[in-house]
Amino acid sequence: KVPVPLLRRLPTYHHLLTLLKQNGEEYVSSQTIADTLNLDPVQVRKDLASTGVAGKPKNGFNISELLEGIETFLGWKTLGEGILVGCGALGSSLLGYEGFLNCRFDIVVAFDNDPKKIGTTIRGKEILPVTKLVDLVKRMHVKLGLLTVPSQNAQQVADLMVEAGIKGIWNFAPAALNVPQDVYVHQEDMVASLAILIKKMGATELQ
Amino acid sequence: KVPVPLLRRLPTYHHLLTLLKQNGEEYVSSQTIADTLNLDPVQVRKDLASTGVAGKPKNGFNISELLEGIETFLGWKTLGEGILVGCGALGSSLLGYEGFLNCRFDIVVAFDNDPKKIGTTIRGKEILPVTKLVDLVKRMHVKLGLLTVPSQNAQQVADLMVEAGIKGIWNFAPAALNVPQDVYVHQEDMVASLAILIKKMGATELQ
Ligand SMILES: NC(=O)c1ccc[n+]([C@@H]2O[C@H](COP(=O)([O-])OP(=O)(O)OC[C@H]3O[C@@H](n4cnc5c(N)ncnc54)[C@H](O)[C@@H]3O)[C@@H](O)[C@H]2O)c1
Ligand SMILES: NC(=O)c1ccc[n+]([C@@H]2O[C@H](COP(=O)([O-])OP(=O)(O)OC[C@H]3O[C@@H](n4cnc5c(N)ncnc54)[C@H](O)[C@@H]3O)[C@@H](O)[C@H]2O)c1
Repeated sequence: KVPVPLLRRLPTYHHLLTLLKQNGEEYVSSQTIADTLNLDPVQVRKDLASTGVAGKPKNGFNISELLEGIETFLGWKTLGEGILVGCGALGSSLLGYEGFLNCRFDIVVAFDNDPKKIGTTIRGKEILPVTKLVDLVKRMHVKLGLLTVPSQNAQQVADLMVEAGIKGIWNFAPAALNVPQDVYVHQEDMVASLAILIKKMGATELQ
Repeated sequence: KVPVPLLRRLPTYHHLLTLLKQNGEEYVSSQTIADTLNLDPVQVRKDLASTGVAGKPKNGFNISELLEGIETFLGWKTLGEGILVGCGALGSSLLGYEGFLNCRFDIVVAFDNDPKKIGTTIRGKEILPVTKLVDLVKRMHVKLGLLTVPSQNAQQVADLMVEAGIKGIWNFAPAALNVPQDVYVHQEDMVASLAILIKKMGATELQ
């Protein structure tokens, strides 16, 4: 079982390594990563070791090797595709989110049920009618679905995804979903992040 | 130091308790909460105990008391206000997010630098010019800021927030911010959530 804090930190390292590589760097030390991200160097060394990639005493880590190691460890190599249903404000922002490009996650097709949106292009993706979801997704073998519709429509959309063979649903709607045992739902909850932020700001700011 | 998983679970209880209360319920048992949310009953009992609210042997917990206990524990009572800068796709979706209403968090004013947006209303909030941020936020004593502008403008907006007396920044842009010691930044990172989802779906789905 992989600890969730590690799963949260590795994408941050990946993001930094991508930037370093774009700047033409070839090697990096775990100390540099720790300093740049304001993290504990012992923790960073432990995290990088879990990917199986070793650093060299003088040069540190080969950046391309480390990127490859993180991507394989996180399973990004194979699950690079997803579909999105609900191209409203949140959906549009996710369609264009540059963070997904860095980790090679691609939203390959987007669906909506609003006639004014169907047939248009949002952030470079063509919007298809949700009536075509089951047929298309089955044929494309995509296993991951982002759900960004209003809560009252969330279950109905989840049912379509399950019927299409989706095995992982990233649910942004604040509504609990009923899905079969073999489908995993990740509930994205901004309110939980807000709670953490407020707690960390601590009592001193509440004056 | 409060464990982060607890900070993530408590808003979920709060959301459920709010729905129960709206349905006219007065009491609830920790077992019911555990069953409804598919959680370990021992964990739920421990979590609720941390808010200092005690249940009664026959009836269980008084729902209003428990809501009050969670809100006080999380600091929601006092930090109910925030500002938002960057009313694009993501910002608009956060302006209208019903999850914030449930936990009594209110985005009291929103700013942008796009002349086409300034003076309009998005999801019921009037969009003000970012040039007015420092003056207004100082006078309103708001301590929390949501940052939803493109990465290249993130630092500049953070500087304005700090100058205005903001002490907690919820940063959605994938860019590291430089802020004084007494300002806390919570980096929202969808890619981390994606990594967790992909890992939890496990190898079986990758075929
Ligand atoms: N989890 C979070 O942290 C978070 C943050 C913000 C918003 N949200 C949630 O995300 C969801 C979307 O929010 P938004 O602000 O983008 O709303 P929105 O109204 O702008 O967008 C919803 C979109 O879904 C489409 N839609 C509705 N029913 C559909 C269906 N059956 N099939 C296909 N498309 C359908 C609509 O046409 C619209 O384009 C809401 O549930 C909201 O609560 C979650
Ligand atoms: N963290 C996450 O998980 C996540 C998910 C999606 C998007 N994002 C990020 O959120 C940000 C916004 O994304 P979006 O899709 O809404 O983009 P967008 O282009 O739709 O919106 C950006 C808004 O910011 C405004 N703006 C730009 N510079 C400004 C300034 N200096 N002062 C005030 N307003 C300014 C623009 O006018 C626009 O309205 C981006 O940085 C994106 O990478 C993060």
